[in-house]
Parts: sequence; C-alpha cells; structure tokens
Amino acid sequence: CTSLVAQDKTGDLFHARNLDFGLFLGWDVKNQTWALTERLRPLIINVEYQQGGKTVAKGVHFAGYIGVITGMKPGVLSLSMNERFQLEGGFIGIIEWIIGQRDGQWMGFVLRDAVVKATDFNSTLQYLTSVDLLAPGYIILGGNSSGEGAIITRSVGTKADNVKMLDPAHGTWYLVETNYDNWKNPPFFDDRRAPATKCMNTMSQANVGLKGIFNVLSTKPVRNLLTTYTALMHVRNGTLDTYLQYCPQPCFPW
Amino acid sequence: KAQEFPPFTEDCRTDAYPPPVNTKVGTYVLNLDQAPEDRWTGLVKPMADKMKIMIQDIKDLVGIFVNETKAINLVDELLAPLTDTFPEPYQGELRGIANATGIPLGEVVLYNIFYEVFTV
Repeated sequence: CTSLVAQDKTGDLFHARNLDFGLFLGWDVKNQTWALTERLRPLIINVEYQQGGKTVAKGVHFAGYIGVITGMKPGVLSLSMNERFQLEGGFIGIIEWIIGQRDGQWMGFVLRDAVVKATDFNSTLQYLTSVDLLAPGYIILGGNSSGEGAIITRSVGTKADNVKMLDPAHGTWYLVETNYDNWKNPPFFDDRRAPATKCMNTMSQANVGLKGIFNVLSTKPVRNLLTTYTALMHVRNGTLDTYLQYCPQPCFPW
Repeated sequence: KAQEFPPFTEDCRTDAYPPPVNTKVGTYVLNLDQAPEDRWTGLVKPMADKMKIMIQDIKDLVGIFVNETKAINLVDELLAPLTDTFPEPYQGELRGIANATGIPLGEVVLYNIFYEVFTV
C-alpha cells in the first residue's frame, strides 16, 4: 500500500491511498496477475454511513468486510491503514483472543469506530496512538486544518513506535507511507517510497490536489500488480472518490 | 534497486487524471438506524457468489499451512464461536452477512480478521 497526506499552499489537506493486497496468494500464470487481487477488485464499494438521514462517515470496503481501512468523517478527518509486517504479528493476537485474553482490539473495528465517532483530529490521533491493538500497522491520519497529518507506527498492544507529523512550517508539506518504518530505508526489493517521494517533489506544493496526487499514485511502481484501488479524500469538501486500478504489463509484481 | 530497472519504473505520470469513468466505484448507503443484522444485506446478497469464490481462495491459503480438511474444520469450528466475543454492532453485522449470503459464519469471520492473520 501507499498512503499520502498533503497540504496545499492555502492549508487545505488531501489524503489518498493505493490499496495493494494479495502478495503470494496465488499467481495466475496465463494473465500474469495475482489471483486474490483480481478477486477483490469486483468487491470494492464506497460505503456512506448514515444516521438519522445524515452522513456521519464514509469508507471504502470490500463487500462483506465490515471494518474500515480507508475512511473519512466529512469536515473532521480522514484515515488509511497500511500493513506492517512483524514476526510478533496479528497471529499471536488471535491466539490470545481465542484463549480468552481479550485486551486487544481488531484493527478494522478500531478504525471504523475511530472514523464514525471522531470529533476532532487531535483526540483521534491520541486514541489511535494508544489503543490496544491485536496487530501492528501504519495508521495515516489527515485532518481539516493546516498541519493536521500524521503517520502512526503501531505495534501490537498499546505501543506506538513512532508518530511522524506533517510540519508545513518546516517544509514537510506531505507525508508518504508504504509498508516500512519511515525512519529506516525500505528493502531494496520493494522501494515504492522513493518513486512516490520523487513524484510528490516533482508535482510540488503548488499543484497539490486530487489530480496531482492521483497521478503520483498511478505511477509505476507506486501502482503495481497488487494495487486494487486508489481512494482520494478531501475532508473539507467531504468527498471520497475511489477508482479501480489495474497495472498492465510490464508492471512490477509488488 | 529492483524496481528501478526498466520497464517497471515510469517517469512521474501527469496524464492519469481523470481516470476512466468505468473505474469509478459505486456507493452503498449503510443505514446505522437499521438492526446490525440487516444493514449490509442489500450490498452482500447480490455479491454472494463473488464473496464465496474469494473466501475459498483464502481457505486454500490456510490449507497450505495445515491440511485442507483441517483448515475447513478450523475455520468452521473455531472461528464461528468467536463471533460471540466481538463487540456490537460487529457481532450482529457478521451474523447478518452470513445469513444473507449463505456463507458459513466461520468463513465470514475469517474474511473479517484476515488482516490480523496476514500480518505474520
């Protein structure tokens, strides 16, 4: 996955993500595609959460998956979650849950609660930094006011390994997160961060907007054979647009 | 770096937006005033066949690590009762999806906790 939060020169915030999934889950030799990725694409749907006839949140779902991994509360915040691989990953959390140790919470449910119940950026940031989780992950948060953007690097339990904030006053007008700790170099065989960073810098802050960000996320290898969709979120306008993504060959497998 | 070898890396795109209209994803309204058991029905019922195929793929993956029969038993016997331990409204929503699609509850649970399974 690749997630981006960017602020334009007027202080307006945009949040977008590529959802990549299906690595090693079946390779279709004839079509040169990942089998599970192809199965997931037709299940993608935008969901508008309504209560009392009013929209309280929006999310991108795979039909039948009730948690949120991409979502927004119009006028308040947006979030996306990228997978973090750890040996002490979610599998141990599942076993603990099954044997009755149920302090932790499930990622998709936590993020759905966070979006639907959000009142402001800071309290949600604090909640997601400390909530007890069964699995690690990178939670990317965007707000509605200048400087409201963060990458929360989460471990299992209540530990946040790192929180990196947007800091436009000091030149950090965008954040990029893929699937690796942002304070370390990504592995040589999977570096989508460098191309995304290069394209963000080429685009420049003057051109931040849905068009520019979509172009960045559509550039190979940021877009790759695992990419199922690109979601574009603009909290101030309350828009969440999702587009299916395909990556015609030649295209990197991940 | 592997991805920097041509032809896998492009110059930064400037022409991808707007994307083709037929790639835009539709919207489903989830009414939180409805009972949890009913609120997803309108979405999942017409998509039941696609969901079944996808969940079978996930089960096949689990079957690589334990044998296939064991995997099916594991999913049906271990994961279905797990539903009772989830907070509401998620319990009710999972049951509603299983009822609407005819997919066994354990398999619906597996699909919904697949992130936790997959991070290993």
